[in-house]
Amino acid sequence: KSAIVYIQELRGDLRDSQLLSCLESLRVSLNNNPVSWVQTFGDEGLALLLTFLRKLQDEKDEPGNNGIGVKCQHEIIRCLKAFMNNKHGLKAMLTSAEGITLLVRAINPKVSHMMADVVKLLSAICILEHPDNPHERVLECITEQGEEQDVERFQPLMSGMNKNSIALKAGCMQLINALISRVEELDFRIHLRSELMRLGLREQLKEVKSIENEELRVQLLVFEEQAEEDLDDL
Amino acid sequence: DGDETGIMDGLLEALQSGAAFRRK
Repeated sequence: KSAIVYIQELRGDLRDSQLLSCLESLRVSLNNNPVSWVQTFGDEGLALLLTFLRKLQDEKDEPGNNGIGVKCQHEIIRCLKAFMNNKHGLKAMLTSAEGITLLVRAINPKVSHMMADVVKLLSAICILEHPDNPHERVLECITEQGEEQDVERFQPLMSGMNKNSIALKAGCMQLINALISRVEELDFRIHLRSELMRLGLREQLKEVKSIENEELRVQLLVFEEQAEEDLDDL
Repeated sequence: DGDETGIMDGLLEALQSGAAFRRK
């Protein structure tokens, strides 16, 4: 199917199961076609994906949600990852008004496998060398989302660390490291670490240390080394 | 090269290995 056909399908009135199968097929196409195909899908395709994501997120607590909505959300996240795998897609996502906001909204500890993918994508956005400082936007969106939900801004990350999924724990640690490491001011890096410690990261780190996993070990080492370097500088 | 693909894969790999955090 061409990119245009997907755009037409996404514009139509898709039921949940139809949407899911369209998204699954779109993800395969985004992953396997040349960049020119992704470019044709472009801003318009991205806007449609983001509109669906917002709609599904708004519906998440409505009764009768049978889980397909969550599957569709996760599939959109996978499509966004494939879409952002080249400069054109990445630029389109970064310049979209709601892209990062909606990714941050998808940090949902109730859906561990989706949250693991989301926090890794956000970590990647944080470490991008870009004049707009994407890590600042990610942090702003996390702060706004916390205010909207009336919870501490890093509480969802701490809930993610609390889950049994090692992929999710590693993803949360990556995002914490990515957010802190990109901050230029020493004081602010120290502030962010103490904010996380106050929310329970200290206990989480102890638990992480007891888990034998290479991915977690790497992230723990990064966190501790950077904290030590900052304390030395202080 | 604007047509380069695999950017996100590269970033995710650098994050996972810790290479993304090494101070320059």
